[in-house]
Order: sequence, then C-alpha cells, then structure tokens
Amino acid sequence: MQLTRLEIKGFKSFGDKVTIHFGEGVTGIVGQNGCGKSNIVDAIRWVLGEQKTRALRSDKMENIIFNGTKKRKPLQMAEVSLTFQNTKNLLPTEYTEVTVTRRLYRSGESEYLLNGVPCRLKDITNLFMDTGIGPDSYAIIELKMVDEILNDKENSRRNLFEEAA
Amino acid sequence: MQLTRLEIKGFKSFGDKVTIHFGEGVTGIVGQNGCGKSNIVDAIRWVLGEQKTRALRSDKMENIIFNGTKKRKPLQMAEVSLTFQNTKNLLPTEYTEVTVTRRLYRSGESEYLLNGVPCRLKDITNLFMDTGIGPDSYAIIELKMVDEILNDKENSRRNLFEEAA
Amino acid sequence: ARENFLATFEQIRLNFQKVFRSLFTEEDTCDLVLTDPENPLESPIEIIAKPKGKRPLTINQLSGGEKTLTATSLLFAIYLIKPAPFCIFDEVDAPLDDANIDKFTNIIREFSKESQFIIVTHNKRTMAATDVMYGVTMLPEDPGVSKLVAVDMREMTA
Amino acid sequence: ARENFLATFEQIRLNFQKVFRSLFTEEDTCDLVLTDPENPLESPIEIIAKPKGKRPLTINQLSGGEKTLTATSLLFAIYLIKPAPFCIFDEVDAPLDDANIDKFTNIIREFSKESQFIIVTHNKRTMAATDVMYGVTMLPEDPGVSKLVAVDMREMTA
Ligand SMILES: Nc1ncnc2c1ncn2[C@@H]1O[C@H](COP(=O)(O)OP(=O)(O)OP(=O)(O)O)[C@@H](O)[C@H]1O
Ligand SMILES: Nc1ncnc2c1ncn2[C@@H]1O[C@H](COP(=O)(O)OP(=O)(O)OP(=O)(O)O)[C@@H](O)[C@H]1O
Ligand SMILES: [Mg+2]
Ligand SMILES: [Mg+2]
Repeated sequence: MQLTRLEIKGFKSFGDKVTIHFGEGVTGIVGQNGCGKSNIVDAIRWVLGEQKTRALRSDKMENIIFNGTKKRKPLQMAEVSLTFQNTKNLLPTEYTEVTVTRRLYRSGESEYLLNGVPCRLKDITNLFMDTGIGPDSYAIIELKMVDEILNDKENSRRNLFEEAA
Repeated sequence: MQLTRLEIKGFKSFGDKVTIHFGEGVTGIVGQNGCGKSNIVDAIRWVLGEQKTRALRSDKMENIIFNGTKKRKPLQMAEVSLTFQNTKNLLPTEYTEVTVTRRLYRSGESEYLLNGVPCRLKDITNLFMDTGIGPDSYAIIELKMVDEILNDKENSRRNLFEEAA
Repeated sequence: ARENFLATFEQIRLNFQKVFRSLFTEEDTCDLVLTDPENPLESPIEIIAKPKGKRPLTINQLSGGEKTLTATSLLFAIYLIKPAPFCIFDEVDAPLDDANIDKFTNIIREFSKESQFIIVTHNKRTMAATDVMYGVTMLPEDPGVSKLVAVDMREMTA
Repeated sequence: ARENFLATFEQIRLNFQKVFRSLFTEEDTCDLVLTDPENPLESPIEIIAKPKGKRPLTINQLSGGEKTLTATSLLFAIYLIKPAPFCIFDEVDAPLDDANIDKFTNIIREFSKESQFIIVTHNKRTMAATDVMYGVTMLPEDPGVSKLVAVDMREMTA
C-alpha cells in the first residue's frame, strides 16, 4: 500500500500547489522553523479524515484554509490529495492506484473524493480501517504524543492497545 | 550575586559527591541522555526551596534521594549546597560568600543551613525574595514551561507577570 | 474480546521488550503490566523501564531522552502487531543524543523494508540516514507561502 | 496595586516587542494584550505574534520553533524588568533550526554580561557559543552514578 504522492493546495501555508513524490524507504522532510514541515503532516492527517481541530493545531476547521499574508489574499478552498498503490486491493482490483481527496470551502462545505468520484467522509475512513492508518493512528508520531503515552493520560495508552487489538 | 559553586551528594543520580564551579558568562552542561544534566537543574531548584515534587519529576520527596543501582546500595541522605558571592548583601556584609544547604533524610527529616548555621526553609526562601530566583522562577526554563506559557494555562502566564511586578 | 485483548497485550509486551533492548542495550529490562489483571478490558497499563542498571521507581524519573526512547519502543511494539503501510515521525529525535539517534535511525532502516518512513527533522545525523530528502522553504519575496526545494545533501550534512 | 501592575505590564510589553524583533526580524510584529482591560488584576493575557509577514490567527498556529522563540521572547521581556543573577535553560534549543540557534545564543551572550547563564544542550552549535563546558557522564563500570568529566571541545564540536 505504498504512498506515491501527496498534493497540497490552499491548506495552511500552501498558498501555491505543492506535490511531493514518495519513494521506498526513508524520506526526510527538512527546512527552517516555520516553513511548513509539520503542515505537511497535518495535511496527511486531514486527508485521512481527521476531524479534531486540536490535532490540526487549529481552533476551528476553517483555520486550515490558507489565510493570506502581507502580500497575498486568503484562498477560498483547501484541497489535499493522497495517492497510493492499490497493492492491498482496498479498492476493486482494476484500479492500480487509489487517490483520496478532501476539500473544504470557506463557506463550510466539504467534499470527499475517491479516484475523483464524490463520496462521503465515512467511505474514506472505512477504506483505511484495519490498515493501521487514519486519524489517531499509532503511525503518526510527534513529541507531544510521547508525552501523552508516558503521563497518566491513561486513555491514550489504552486507546493505542485497543486500536492494535 | 554570582554563583561560585554547586555541591551535590546523594541527590538523584549523584551517588558520589560532585562539585561544579561556575564562572562568568555562559556555562554549557553536556552529556548523553540519562547521565544527569537535568538532575543538576533539579538540584538547584531543590536547594532554592522547591517543594512541589512534580517540578522535581518525582512522586514523593523521598524519591530524590539516590536509590541505588545494580552495583550500589541506596543512600540515606541527599544534600545539595549552592554557594554564591554576597555582592547584593543578602547576608550582613562581613560575609563574602553565602552558602545555602539543604538535606533530606530517608526518615523524612529535613535540614536547612545558611553558611553552615541551621535555619528554617522560610529563611532560605526569604533570602531570595526579590532576586528573581527561587522555585517557580522565570529564570529556570525548560521546554515544558514554553508549552505552559503558550497553551491556555492562563495561570502560568499571569503568575509570571505577577512575580515580576 | 477479553481473550483477544490478552493475547494482543502479551504480544505487544514481548515486542516491547525486544525493541527496548535494541534501542537501549541487551542487558536492559522493561515490562508492561496490567495493574488490574482481573479486569483486562478496563485496567490501566503500567510501563516499567529500567535502562542501564538503573532502578527508576517510575518512568517519570527517567530523562527526556530515555522517555522518548521508551515511548518509541512501545509504539514500535504496537506497530509490529499490524505494520502500518507508512509511519511519520515529526521531530521525535529532538531530545536524543548522537548515539541514540543512530539507534533510532537503525531501527527505522530495519522497519523501512516493510513500510515507508517519513521523518521530519532538524538533525544532521538523522538526515544522513535518509534515502531521499525534501526541503521545504519560504522565500523572502513571497513570505508565508511554503515551497518545495531540492536539497543539497552536502550542504545539509556539512 | 492596579497601577503597579499596569506599569509593569506596559514595560514587559515593550520589552517583548524589542526581544521578539531581535529573535525574529525587525519587520516582525507582536503584542501583549489584556483581554479584559477594565479588570487588569484578573484579566487573562493574550499573546499575539506575527513572524515574517505571516498572519496567524492564534499563536497555536505557529510552528514548534516559532512558538519556542515567542515564549523565550516573553521570558526575556520579564527578565529585563528584574534581571535574575543567573538563568538556566534545559534543552530549550531542541526545536530550533541552525539560524535560530545563532539568534538564541547571540541574545544570551548579550545578557550574559549581566547574569550567568547555564545552558543544558545536545546541540553542537549551542555548545560552540558557550564560554566553558561541563560534561556529565555515567561509566559502564559504575552504572547509574553521575560523574563530572572534562570536555574536549574539539570532540564535541566536531
Ligand atoms: N491557514 C493558514 N494560512 C497561512 N499560514 C498558515 C496557516 N496555518 C498555519 N500557517 C503558518 O504555517 C507556519 C507553521 O508551519 P509548520 O508548523 O509546518 O512549520 P515547521 O516547518 O514544522 O516548523 P518547525 O521546525 O518550527 O516545527 C506558521 O508560521 C503559520 O503561521
Ligand atoms: N533518586 C534517584 N536515584 C538514582 N537515580 C535516579 C534518581 N532519580 C533519577 N535518577 C536517574 O537519573 C536519570 C535521569 O537523569 P537526567 O534527567 O538528569 O538526564 P539528562 O542528562 O537530563 O538526560 P537527557 O539528555 O535525556 O535529558 C534517570 O536515568 C534516572 O533513573
Ligand atoms: Mg514542526
Ligand atoms: Mg534532561
């Protein structure tokens, strides 16, 4: 189920469209403070169906749309697409690739697409069930999570175990 | 009010007595993970009168006494002494140096000394009042504190301001 | 459901000990314990970690770097039950010293045969262990807008 | 007490803007605002920080490194009111990139004329900015016991 590419436009600091191609093995994402590295991680969480604004470092969902800078106007829509190889046949086998797309408009409307076909958020989260990825995945790790596991935030510890069981 | 030396024995991982001499300017403390750097910071907090076990990463105060290793027995007492120049005349001017000492015995007894003379914890915290140092000082900073200031732990933000006022 | 949980718990526990020993040393010990074994579906789970001959009373006594490695061991222990197709680490290496960064990247290289790993980092030693790097930047003439750039490996790991 | 607080608050606010601009750039803006100005002794204090032409809606939107520099600016702003005789930083530089580490150590060197600074760090760039270093270690033959060692500057900043 290898990732092949991630396309981000209008999400957080991505005022211009950015496309990242993933290969096998270990990919490093580097750059100075504040340039957008964690925003890429947020984009992946978001397209996989994350609904908790706190996990996206935002107060409300609308804040994830590019809100402009001194030199640029805000955008009206955020769109993220994640494409991976259909090696686990999550979709019927005639598809070699699966592309998951999520859009949010400033009006509050949301759109979800699977290989370009409109669907519901539920279809996307169902697709990833049992693969170990999705919101709250033990596969997306930041230092804040290390803290939560070690402190007595017992629910986070139990949640991890139950997700694997 | 320059620091001249710190002596630690029996406190946390300091099974042997360790003496650090401080000079002017910027002193770096380096070493591998788990070797005792943050324990030195905890020792300074503790000798200045810290009573909150949570700020010392311990559940109860007794846990700050060296509790032994595979090769060594636990010790029965923790002792930390901090010495600095009496340039602000916190003590009467015939003293050139001020040494603050704190001891904790496994029995639960505590001792506090100023230049070797027994005193109460209150005498030590009073000594430092208005100097900007002591428990909760804005001058002892770790990443956890950065988080607390920025999150809505409003009390920590107000506390800082009120301490300076 | 109870049998299922206990079986998975035992598997995670064994994985935890195996991964912990490769991130620390072979002589180090750790354990996962159900504080209330009569009630596995509700019981809190206690983590015991004893690196390098130390006898910490709780994991809270461990250092910043030791805590990070312990939590990482647990996350990898769970990962080994059901390897996710990709794993993302966002600056998890920040509290680690050089020797521990090497242990961390070694175990990632091992698992990267199974899954893709995406590592966000500032650390040059970690960067040296990646297969490919993407640089993210913002240009002074167009501030606040993220752009992708080619990374000069020699400049980064200088 | 109310006048006292407002006067101190204003002083901290001005210091905050000055320090923030030296940790970020001269064109960056920030502010401290009493959300309830009628009630200064009770009012929560809001931090507004806008680095490099960005317009974050809240400080929570800032990156890890930007948050660290913002909080550090505030702590230094308070320090400037009543400089403590010594300041201790425990691995506060961990989220910072190289350019920001230099800004951080520059401001510390500036203030180190007034106060002693004790910096715990793993970062070689930070180490290069210290006047003296103490190494802490634990020996394999006597595990779990901290000892002080001489530091070979060349080995550390290799
Ligand atoms: N909706 C938005 N519109 C425009 N910019 C945004 C938006 N949300 C966040 N940002 C900007 O994105 C930047 C944060 O990016 P990010 O967290 O990805 O940085 P980073 O590369 O991870 O940095 P660090 O190394 O410090 O962790 C902030 O400066 C913030 O102002
Ligand atoms: N009472 C005690 N007796 C013996 N050892 C102790 C005691 N309390 C803590 N320790 C040990 O001290 C070690 C932690 O030291 P410390 O937090 O100072 O490390 P550090 O140098 O700051 O490391 P890092 O770089 O990872 O932050 C732990 O391994 C812990 O087991
Ligand atoms: Mg980040
Ligand atoms: Mg530490």
